Amino acid sequence: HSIEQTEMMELPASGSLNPGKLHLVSKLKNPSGSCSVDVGAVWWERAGSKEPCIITACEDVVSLWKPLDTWQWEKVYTWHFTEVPVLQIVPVPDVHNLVCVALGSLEIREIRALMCPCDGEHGKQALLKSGDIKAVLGLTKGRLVSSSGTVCDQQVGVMSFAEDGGSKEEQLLMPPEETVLTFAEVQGMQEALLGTTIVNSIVIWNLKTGQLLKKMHIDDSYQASTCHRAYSEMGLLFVVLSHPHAKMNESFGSPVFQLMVINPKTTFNMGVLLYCLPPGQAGRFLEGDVKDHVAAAVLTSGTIAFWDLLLGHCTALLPPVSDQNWSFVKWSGTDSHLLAGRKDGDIFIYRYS
Amino acid sequence: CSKADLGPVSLTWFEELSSEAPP
Repeated sequence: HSIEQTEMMELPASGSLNPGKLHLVSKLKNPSGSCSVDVGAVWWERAGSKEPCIITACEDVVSLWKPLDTWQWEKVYTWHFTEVPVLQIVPVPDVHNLVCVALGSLEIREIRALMCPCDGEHGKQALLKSGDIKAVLGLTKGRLVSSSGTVCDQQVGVMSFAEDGGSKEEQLLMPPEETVLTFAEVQGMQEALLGTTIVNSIVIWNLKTGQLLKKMHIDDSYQASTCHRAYSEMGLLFVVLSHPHAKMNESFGSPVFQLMVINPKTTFNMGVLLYCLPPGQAGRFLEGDVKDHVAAAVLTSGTIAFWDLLLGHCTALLPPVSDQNWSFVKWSGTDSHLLAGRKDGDIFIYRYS
Repeated sequence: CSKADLGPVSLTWFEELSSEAPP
């Protein structure tokens, strides 16, 4: 077992916008030096108490880190993947001792469940799904939704896990006649699920009955949009989308996220707000995550940018540390921290206030 | 654009769409 020392670092001040919002609290140094692909958080229960742990993924290894005192971390378990590389970590909310991973080269070929080790035992893993998998997302109440197959034989299914990560069952949802690329839960509506499709539609399912409730075409200005957050208010559906292919606009800059409003009854929709980079900042959306009213995105420039979705503007910029570009960013599902990773495998944990 | 452009809204849209959609 290796123990990594916590290192308090000064935030890079030059070029930072409101750096006071970000406080580096801890760092996990990658001892292997191999290419890091993702990070996530999981609750690990041992001897009756639950601890918020970090999961890191390199192409061939997934590691579980438990917290020690004063923000130090101890690597307690690793799962090895020699045949198919790891693509992403898929946290499953409301269950403990379990995290899922998506494996594949360019597209997802397998989804596996990793069971965190109980006292004196080894961590186990189980194959949940294999094939041509297009999208996967962990949902509240210990559920996992995925879409697979081609548009002709597309299968959309939801698996359910027990709170301790045990037993699972799968329910099929009615597939739309378009390939589903991403999923998003509708906040506060446990039975509602959204999907975005390859031809820029948003679909809504009833998770309880498996019904496809609506398919709505949205603006064609931005292709391959990903839905990061959805909520319903006053009979309208609000969605936060990211636009990887959005181009710089002379009047308002480079749009990275967009808030759209949809009337699910009529399918009429319109853009409400564009979340753009501040003047002088270049780059497009590479990867990002939204939690409550804060959105974070890694840009093609290697900087991480933050937006307050209520205020409507960029609130902080985190430039590359030691000339190493950021490659991924995630909000922790176990607390309010931000997990930021670099290609060299080092993970930085920030408090955003 | 305004809210009126979105057409009539319903607070119970999810239940209504569920009762209208094929099972």
